[in-house]
Formats: sequence, structure tokens, C-alpha cells
Amino acid sequence: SAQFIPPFTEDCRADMYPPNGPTFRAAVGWYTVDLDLPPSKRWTAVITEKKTDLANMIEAIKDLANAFVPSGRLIELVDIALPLMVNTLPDPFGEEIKGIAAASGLPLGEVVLFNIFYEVFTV
Amino acid sequence: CTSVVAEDDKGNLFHGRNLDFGLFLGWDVKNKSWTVSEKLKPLVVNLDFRRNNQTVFKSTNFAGYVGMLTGIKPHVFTLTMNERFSLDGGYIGILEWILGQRDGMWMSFLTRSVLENANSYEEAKTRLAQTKMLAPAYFILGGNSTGQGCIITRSRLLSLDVLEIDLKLGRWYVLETNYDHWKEPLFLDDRRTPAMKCMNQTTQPKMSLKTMYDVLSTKPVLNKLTTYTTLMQVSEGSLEAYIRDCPNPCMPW
Repeated sequence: SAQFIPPFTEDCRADMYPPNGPTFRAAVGWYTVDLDLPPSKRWTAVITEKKTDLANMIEAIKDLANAFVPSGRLIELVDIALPLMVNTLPDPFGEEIKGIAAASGLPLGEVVLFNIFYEVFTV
Repeated sequence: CTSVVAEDDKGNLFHGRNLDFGLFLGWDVKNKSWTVSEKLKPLVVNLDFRRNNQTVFKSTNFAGYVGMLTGIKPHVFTLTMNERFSLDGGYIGILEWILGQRDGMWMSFLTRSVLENANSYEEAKTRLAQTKMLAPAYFILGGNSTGQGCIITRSRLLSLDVLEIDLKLGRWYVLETNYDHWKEPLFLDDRRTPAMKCMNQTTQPKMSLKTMYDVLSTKPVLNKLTTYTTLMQVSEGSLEAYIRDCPNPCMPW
């Protein structure tokens, strides 16, 4: 049973595993990241397959940013300033992020933003 | 987020987590869901990080994100991180970084380097507890021996507390959402109480990946922000992950 007012607590669920029903959307696929490759090449396989979804997610964040700053200045700031920041990031992260931007075709600043979002989100 | 490390009565350690993200980042009225959370779900991938053709560690990640939020070093330790809110937050760390003070570590780069380079539970715990960071966080760490499970509560500079499994005290699991364990959670966002109620109802002998998934599937531990659930068992070196949905009625957070 569940209460129909927030926080919608319900009896502790049972027999949910193996995952099934409306709370289970999909299992998660596997990819290999070869750490023997140069950092800029490690994520190419993953990103080649996921670049459309990545672009969609970053577009959603840009829509949100533009909702706050309609002039587009915020996105400009991200696209101009964050590429300068990527070279300050410790190895191998800066090079890996550049490789992801190259493989996805997305602007480097926006990939940097995605990767430092935890720290930015506190704003 | 909700992360749990639990030990059953045979000494097996299980580590599970719900990754919740996207709060206030755009609400989709028609679908009653958070926009960014829904856009993140297709990006969820499991990654096998290999060197010399050997698995170094495995992780559940968002494609394009080079840091780690969820991972296992098979037969050694398991690690998840949950967000911690603090006024002394990441924006101060970013400002320091821009101004040239760069001795702190970005949160997910720290977890990545620990998964990649630490070789024991104790070494991982020391690095997570003592490395200066740009933003506060909770690290939930599981080991490969009885009693090895802890929650490290981090400010940007300090380790404020380390709560460990203590079977003698009857603490057979440690569980973290997004609030310091010695304080009450925000009354509008108490996922801790229902989660602990279900863990206690499961009981230690019946703890398994299956029952941990049940706990992580109970509302509001499962909510509209939940993008994926990951289950890890260090002794098996196993990691499995599932993309989640929360049918209405369901808490937005």
C-alpha cells in the first residue's frame, strides 16, 4: 500500500528482483575503456555510440541556461571560458575531455561543464 | 541519492546505490518528470576500465563524464559518492581554482583516481578522507572484509566524520542519503527513515543484492530524480545497473 500524499511512502517493496515492472526501464550496457590508450582516445568507442544522447542532454542544459539568461551570454561564457580551463585540469582528465569533445563534435566548453557540473551545481 | 553498504550474517558485503540527479533543472509538466534526469538516462553506461588487458575497476557512469560516481575494484573495495550541500560549496572551490589556487581535487576526479590507483580499503579510505577537495561530498566505501563499510562526510578541506559498520553495536549497515548522519534530514526530503525502515525489516540474515534492490525500489527512496540503481558485491567482483522509472504517484525528489 502507498500513501497518496507526499512523500508517497509505501510499504517496503519485495520481489522487485530480477528487475521488472514499471520501475525498471532497462538494464545498462557494457563498454570497455582501455587505459593503455592515450587519454584522448579512451572514450571514442563509448562516445561514438552515445553522442546523440549526449548532445540531447547538453541541449537540455543549454535550454535551461537560456531560460535564465535569454541573451545567450551564459552559453557564450561557457564556450569561451571553459576551454581555457581544460588545460588547468589534472592529467589525464583534461586530455580525456578533449578527446570526448572531438569524438562527439560538441563544443569543448560544454563538455568541460558537464564534467565539472557537480562543483558548478552548488551555485 | 541513496547509498548503502551492508554485511550479511555470513560476512558478505553488499553495496547498492540510487543515483538521483537533476533537481530544479527543468520540470516537464506533461510527463511529470525532471528534464535533465530524463536526458541522463540514455547516457547511463557500465564501464570496464582495463590496463594490460586486465580489469582495473568497473563503474556505472554517464557517457561523456570522465569522473566516477559509482565503482568497484573487484575483490578489493566498492565506492559511491552522494552530494553534500554546504554554503562552503563547490563555487568557492571553483573561484579558488580560477584564481590559481589549485591544490584541491575535483570530486569525481578524486573518486576516479582512488578507483584506479588505491589497492586496499584502508588506502582508499585515507585518500578519500584526507585529500583537499573543491566541493563537499559523502563517500560511501565498502571493503572486502567483515566490518569494512563506512560513510566519510567531507567538507572541502576536512573529513568531518567517518561512520563505520560495527557489528558489535548491531550496526550491520551504513546508509547515506544527502544529509549528515548526526543531523535530522530536511523534513521535506527524508528518504533516510523509509530506507532504514526497509533495511531493518529485511534483517541482516536476509541481506542480498535482491533485497537491497527491493529497498532501493521503495518510494521515496526511488523518486523522480532516480536515474539508475547499481548493485555491487565485492567478493564476486560484480557490478550490475538498471535504469529506473518512478510511476506516479511519486515524489519529485
